[in-house]
Amino acid sequence: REKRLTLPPSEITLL
Amino acid sequence: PGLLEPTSTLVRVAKSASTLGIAIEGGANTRQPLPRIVTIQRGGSAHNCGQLKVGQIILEVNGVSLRGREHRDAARLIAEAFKTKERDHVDFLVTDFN
Repeated sequence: REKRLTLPPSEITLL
Repeated sequence: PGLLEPTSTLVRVAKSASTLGIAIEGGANTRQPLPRIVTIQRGGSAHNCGQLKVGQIILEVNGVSLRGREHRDAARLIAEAFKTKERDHVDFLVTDFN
C-alpha cells in the first residue's frame, strides 16, 4: 500500500 | 496561459477596507505546501474585490513567490503587502487547482 504523507497540518492565520 | 501555471489568475485587491479579510492555511513543510484561502470575511478588502474565492491557492504576492515559504513567513509577507503605504492594492497570483 501507498504510504500516507506524514507532514503536519498547517495553522490558520487571519489576515 | 503560461507554461508553468496555465490556470493561474492575477487578482488585484484594492485596499478598500481597513482589513484584507482572508484566512489562509498551509505553507512549506505542511500538508498544504502553498497557502490556501480558507475564509473570506464580509466587508474586508478581499471580499469587496469580489475576485478571490475560498479554496484558491496563492502562488505569488506582488510578484513574490510563496513557494518554499513556511506558513508564518507567507502570512507575514501578505500582511506586509497589505500594510505598506507604497501601494493602494495587493496583487495576488492565484490558482483554483491544488
